[in-house]
Amino acid sequence: QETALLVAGNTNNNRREDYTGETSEKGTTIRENSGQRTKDIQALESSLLKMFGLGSRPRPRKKLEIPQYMLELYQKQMQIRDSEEIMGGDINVRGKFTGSANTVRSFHHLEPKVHEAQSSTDKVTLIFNISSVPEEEILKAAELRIYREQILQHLEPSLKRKRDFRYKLEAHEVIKPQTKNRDSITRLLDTKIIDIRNSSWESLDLTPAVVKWRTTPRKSHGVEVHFIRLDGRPSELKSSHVRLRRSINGDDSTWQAQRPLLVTYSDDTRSKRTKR
Amino acid sequence: EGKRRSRSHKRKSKEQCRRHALYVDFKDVGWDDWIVAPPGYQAFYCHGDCPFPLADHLNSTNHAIVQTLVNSVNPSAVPKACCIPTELSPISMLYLDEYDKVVLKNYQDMVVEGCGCR
Repeated sequence: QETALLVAGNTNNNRREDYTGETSEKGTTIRENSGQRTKDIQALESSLLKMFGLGSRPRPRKKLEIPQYMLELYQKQMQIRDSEEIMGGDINVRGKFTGSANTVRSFHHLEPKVHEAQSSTDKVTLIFNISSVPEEEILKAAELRIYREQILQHLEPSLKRKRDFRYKLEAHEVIKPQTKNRDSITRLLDTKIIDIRNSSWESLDLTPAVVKWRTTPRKSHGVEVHFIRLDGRPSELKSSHVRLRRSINGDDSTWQAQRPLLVTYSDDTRSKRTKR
Repeated sequence: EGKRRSRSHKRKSKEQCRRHALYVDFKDVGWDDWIVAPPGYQAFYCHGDCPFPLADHLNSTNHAIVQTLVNSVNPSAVPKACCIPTELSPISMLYLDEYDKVVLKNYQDMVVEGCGCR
């Protein structure tokens, strides 16, 4: 509407000049009003974005994949609200101590450059940049979600006994990264025992590490994921089971759907303070 | 009698305080590129008169009853009680933030569930 007014103002202005040779002040006034209105609209948008906890209007890249887990979480929230008429703003996830969390954020790991690519198949370091989490948010929980795809028994001749199917998935926080002379120093955060005959998403608790990364970002050296046999020996599998790195043959959309995902659950206290 | 009749006529012509439909469409404000879901939401708004005497369904407070009573005696002394949201609920929003990260957030007090005279 403002643009239309401005155009109309200009047109009137030109016409008057054409026929009378006089300059109208009307067009200028409309333009000034329009400028004021644009400012008002911008102020309104900025206050709304502030309400949403955003510094500026997001301009997302065109082809961004939304993680399936986030879509499912949203759907679950909607279902809970419809069925139980919950008035509270907490996001409750089964099996997670999310407490009063009202915000869920997802992060993909920073993919290493080609020359930095890790050769080991049973140990991968994932580094996440979580600097976008606002300081006002109190972290309640964090999990690393890893997808694993079933291994068909006939393709793996080494799988004979029942115990051969059982593996361990471990998440270690990197305290000191690996150097030329020394292996990395890590601490174990969480372990999951898995059966490689099934496909599923595994959740590993990273809460202590993520809390630390937020308070001291310089200590953020990532997380090491170990995929080992129950007896501690390295995996002998020929095919890849855990989706920790991009496959040479795999397409991008499959990788985007199956790549590891760090999910943080936090409590944005800003709105609560304002309410009080 | 005449005054009462005209008052009741006025009361009928003025709509009582209640919830009205208001759909906020994110596409209309050009925010559909960063808000993944929902496409919009039913926000509702409260509008209407708070007449004397206040009915039970108007969800009023003791103070609102007193204010309305004083207004009915001397309208110039005090205004009527206001028709405002008395019950609100949150909405969940799935969106992309400034850093292209996917965020799911519950925002408090976004939907009017009930209106009343306060």
